[in-house]
Amino acid sequence: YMEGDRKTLVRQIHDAYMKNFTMNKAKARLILTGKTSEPPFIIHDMDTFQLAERTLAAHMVKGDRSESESEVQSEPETPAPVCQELQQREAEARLFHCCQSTSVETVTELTEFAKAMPHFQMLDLNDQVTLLKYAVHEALFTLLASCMNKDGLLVARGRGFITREFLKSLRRPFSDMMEPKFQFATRFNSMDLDDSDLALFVAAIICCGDRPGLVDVPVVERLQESVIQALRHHLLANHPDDTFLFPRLLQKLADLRELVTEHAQLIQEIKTLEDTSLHPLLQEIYKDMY
Amino acid sequence: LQEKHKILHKLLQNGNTPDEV
Repeated sequence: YMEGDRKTLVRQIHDAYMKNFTMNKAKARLILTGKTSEPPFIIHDMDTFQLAERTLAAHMVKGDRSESESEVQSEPETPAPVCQELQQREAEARLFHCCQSTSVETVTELTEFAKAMPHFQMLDLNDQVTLLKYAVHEALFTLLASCMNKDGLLVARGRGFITREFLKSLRRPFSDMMEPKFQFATRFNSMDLDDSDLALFVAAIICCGDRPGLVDVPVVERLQESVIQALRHHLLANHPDDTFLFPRLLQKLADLRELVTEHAQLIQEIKTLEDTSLHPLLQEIYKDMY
Repeated sequence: LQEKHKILHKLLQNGNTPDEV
């Protein structure tokens, strides 16, 4: 790759990222730092969660801000004490389904992003499937970090903010789901990457030559090498004062694999312990993963 | 592999949303 080609690759990957992901770090940071006109609705307990379910979901379906805002003013129904525990269990299960819906939406965006990456669609179709199968959760947790701060996580396309304490207060195994992601996000966000860096990092996660079962490893490795070199040069240009950023970022790839392995085990545990279903797309991805 | 990952395969082929598959 010559310098001109490399710059074209960086631009194409950044464009693909900005076009295909509805939320990005720049947007998320504006919301998280209170620089938008409308602050997100804060979900900090079961009542505010149930209120958000009605208002934010209604907003997404109707696309009518004024109508959903008027619903925010309404009082939540008070559950009878005898039903409270059952209602809480149901709410936790619904929260798990909300997480699944967001994951499925992001997997769809990631697939479109991969397809828009130069040379990806020229790969063997089986290899495209393999690369996405193993990459989507690593990429998902990377993108999730952009929506997190130490206190919580943006949800519903930035219209809601769910607190870390509330997620920790859920019963096991749901309470164990997000805390490791917050811990990862704190370390990851300290590197101060912007969307152009993240676009290349997500591309590097996807184009990985050591995923199990790849048919044509050398072709994937060549693509990986071009993305990794583009990432290295871009980081040096974009963060001239941080010369160790590239090796630190590569280290995060190992951290992400560990995070995904733990997450897959937890999903397995939830499937075993709880009477809950898993979206067919996520079932495909988890099946025979590690 | 494509047989075991029908939805992922379909998303790669034509970009249908998972609910449409």
